[in-house]
Amino acid sequence: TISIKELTNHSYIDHQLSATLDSTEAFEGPEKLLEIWFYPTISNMKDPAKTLRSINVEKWVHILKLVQCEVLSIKSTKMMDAFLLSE
Amino acid sequence: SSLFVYDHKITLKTCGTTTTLFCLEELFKIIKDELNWDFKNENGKLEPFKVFYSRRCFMFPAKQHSIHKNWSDEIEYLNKFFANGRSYLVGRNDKGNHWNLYVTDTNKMMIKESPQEQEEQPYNDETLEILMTGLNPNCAQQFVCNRDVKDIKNEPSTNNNKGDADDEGHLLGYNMTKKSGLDKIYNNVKDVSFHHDAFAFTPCGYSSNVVMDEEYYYTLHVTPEKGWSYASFESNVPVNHVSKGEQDNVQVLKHVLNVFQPKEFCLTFFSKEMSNESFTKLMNIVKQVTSYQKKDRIIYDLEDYQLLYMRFERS
Repeated sequence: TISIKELTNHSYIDHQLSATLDSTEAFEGPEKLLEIWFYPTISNMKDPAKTLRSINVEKWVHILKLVQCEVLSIKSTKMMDAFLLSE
Repeated sequence: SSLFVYDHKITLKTCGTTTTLFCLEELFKIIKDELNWDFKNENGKLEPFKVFYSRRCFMFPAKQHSIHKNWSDEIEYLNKFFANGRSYLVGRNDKGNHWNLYVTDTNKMMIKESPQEQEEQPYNDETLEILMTGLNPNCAQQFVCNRDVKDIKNEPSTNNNKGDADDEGHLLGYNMTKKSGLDKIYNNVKDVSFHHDAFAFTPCGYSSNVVMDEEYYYTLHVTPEKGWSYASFESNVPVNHVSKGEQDNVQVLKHVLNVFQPKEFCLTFFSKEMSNESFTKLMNIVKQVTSYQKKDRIIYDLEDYQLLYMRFERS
């Protein structure tokens, strides 16, 4: 289960977007789901020191703008980064 | 919408009229520039390890942008980028509720270099997705908040504030998760780590990401509007692992259905093997969801994955 501390441990949060976002036009339910496995595992990479998680947030924000999404917040763990997006 | 970034893969799930595939060119350019990863083959096509693109058919396809209005246009676009892609239309083509899938052949050159692969994936890499329409109005109402949107667009940005709880959308999202019981879908008997992030949109709508055991996620997206209400649940959490065998994906499905009580739902389940315990149990759930009638049950052998697709309507 969750505790209230989950509201205070984001690795990134955009309060301005959170306060101003209006979803009135987001009428369509079904989502588009894109999954890309660049490598089967981290051990396949030539240099595991640099991975997708090495790409900085600003670059992801730029990529997501092309999708018409903005980043509301991010939770990071040892193994992954989970982005919560607009739309 | 949600994005999950692992060291070696991404999962991007986007709602509404987003233009998901328009990120591909820039995504691969940035990956080449930043990481020196170049997946182009001698024909100029991209060959990463594996690509999946899927969606249920839209309720309002004409309102989508550009290629996303039409499945065949999306496939043509994907084929410009990727080598060895193929597409499937799953379910009844004459009904407005089928499901579409595009998948590339696995780049087996990478597997040969990875003898430890099986050791690194002890939980069989499974993904369960439940797509629900016609939500019970009382259930859908839990995801309506009607908070005020502030007109502060010209004020300085407050991005990247760590440890700041002063955020109404996230607070209401948190409350919706608690109230609906969506934080208790899995019996976390193993007491693995649990990270939650949710947001309540205005005038309505809800998105949440949960990360369990640092590496597995489940994500929910809800558009509760009467007339086109919709909810989705997607998870790669290995239920047997986190529940120490006390729970299975049938119980997970029942929990999710109980929260939304949809008129109709379809489920898709990907696993490496048909002998996967969850695959077998889900294939035989008809007697366990007695309020629903099975309309479709389709199994695809996708080379190195097995796909189960089932669609149900309330009796």
